[in-house]
Amino acid sequence: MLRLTDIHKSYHVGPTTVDVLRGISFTVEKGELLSIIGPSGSGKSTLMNILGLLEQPSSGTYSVEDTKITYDDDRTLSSLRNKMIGFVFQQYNLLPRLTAIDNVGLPLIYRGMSEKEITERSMEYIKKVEMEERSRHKPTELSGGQQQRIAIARALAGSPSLILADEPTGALDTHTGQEIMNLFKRLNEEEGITIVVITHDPKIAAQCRRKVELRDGIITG
Amino acid sequence: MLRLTDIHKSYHVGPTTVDVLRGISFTVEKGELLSIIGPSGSGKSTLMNILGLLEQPSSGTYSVEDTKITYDDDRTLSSLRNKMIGFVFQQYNLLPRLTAIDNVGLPLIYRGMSEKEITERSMEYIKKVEMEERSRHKPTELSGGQQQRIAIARALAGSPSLILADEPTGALDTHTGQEIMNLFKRLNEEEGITIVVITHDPKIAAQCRRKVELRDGIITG
Ligand SMILES: Nc1ncnc2c1ncn2[C@@H]1O[C@H](COP(=O)(O)OP(=O)(O)OP(=O)(O)O)[C@@H](O)[C@H]1O
Ligand SMILES: Nc1ncnc2c1ncn2[C@@H]1O[C@H](COP(=O)(O)OP(=O)(O)OP(=O)(O)O)[C@@H](O)[C@H]1O
Ligand SMILES: [Mg+2]
Ligand SMILES: [Mg+2]
Repeated sequence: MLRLTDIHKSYHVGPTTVDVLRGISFTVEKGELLSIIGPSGSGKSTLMNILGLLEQPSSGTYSVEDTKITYDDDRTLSSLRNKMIGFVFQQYNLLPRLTAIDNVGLPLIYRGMSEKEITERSMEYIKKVEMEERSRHKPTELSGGQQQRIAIARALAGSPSLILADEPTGALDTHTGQEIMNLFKRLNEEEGITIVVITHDPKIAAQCRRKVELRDGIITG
Repeated sequence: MLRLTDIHKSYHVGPTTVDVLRGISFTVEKGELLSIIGPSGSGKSTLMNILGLLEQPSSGTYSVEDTKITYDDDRTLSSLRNKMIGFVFQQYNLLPRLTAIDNVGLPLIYRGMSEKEITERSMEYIKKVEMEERSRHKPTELSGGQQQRIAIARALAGSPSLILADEPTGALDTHTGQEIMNLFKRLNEEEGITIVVITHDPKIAAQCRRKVELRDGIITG
């Protein structure tokens, strides 16, 4: 379903070149529940940005459903991304001036749903992450773990075929984090959603059927 | 050293009142290494904001070194805070337009150190968190765990007598997180710095000499 071939990604910081991804090749099959693990700074979030069509590799090929991504038309790229992918970002990226429920409903606006349908669906996913008592709070009126759960609800509410989750349990206590993993496993098993989880937590990685290990920008396991 | 007596804290969200801390009393002794644990939303960060003189309780008393805090003079409060406390915030709060090294050096500006001394001291602490290769990156050019380590270096560089660290290892892999705990333990044992660590990680809490358990805004253990 998603195929990365010899992906390189570098950034320029003043005169320096930082080689972040140094030749990544792997495939994510439809319906997989996969974890990406590795030390801080090894390139996991950068890899997720490329998988999510948010960043272009410096070289190498990325194919989605056997179609090579060409990066020349921004609108085609965002339309594909909005239809297909739900993101849980490492720092949540919630809109500070919208309430929790309006943040969750934002991706649904592009789907031609009525306002009533959007509200119902958003509330349904807010309940799945146990945040119904805080649905009218703004992000600054939520704890770190509550913001993370709203970001998760937002990623799921649009029923995407692919979920890319960057440290989705990082701000959660063990019990709440496990609830989120149970939710991901259910969506994966019952609805066939492909899920890629970046995590530092070996207990979370162990619950994914496959584990890709990144270190210094290359796959080491 | 720090004494909380019957602390209550509520917020207003529209017509609703959210009672976050519902009668907290405890003491942090000089030189302690203490962990605060509890579920997401239980009030840990709010408690830390009160300990750190960043927020005023709705009722109850907070005394620092036997002096009751009165909250009427903002300048006395910030001066006390800047002299005494180093913060590691749950979402780092780095300044996006400064490089990593300039973020670390920011609290030192108020101490009358020369520019050369500030740069040397900042680099010393950047090395302690293994970030010397990224000292000229801005926060957006750093990974999540790298930003967290810069926030930690910034908290420590001013040699505060109290460190308040909110999930300081949340974005770090197990190995790097342990390096940070080793650093905290060294500072606590060798320099007598009082350290309060909010954490979801039982392995981190187990390394602190005392554990305070928060649940629904009250101490339950
Ligand atoms: N915009 C950028 N400019 C320059 N360097 C960058 C940029 N973004 C990331 N980097 C560098 O690329 C490397 C990998 O970053 P990335 O965010 O992918 O790491 P990560 O594996 O997600 O780390 P963490 O576990 O700490 O979140 C880091 O060394 C980082 O400093
Ligand atoms: N400014 C605010 N206005 C309204 N409610 C708030 C505000 N800040 C926090 N809260 C509420 O207070 C409660 C405690 O928040 P706090 O950030 O202290 O939790 P926490 O224990 O740090 O959680 P986490 O582990 O998720 O970081 C939460 O239910 C949150 O919704
Ligand atoms: Mg990352
Ligand atoms: Mg918190």
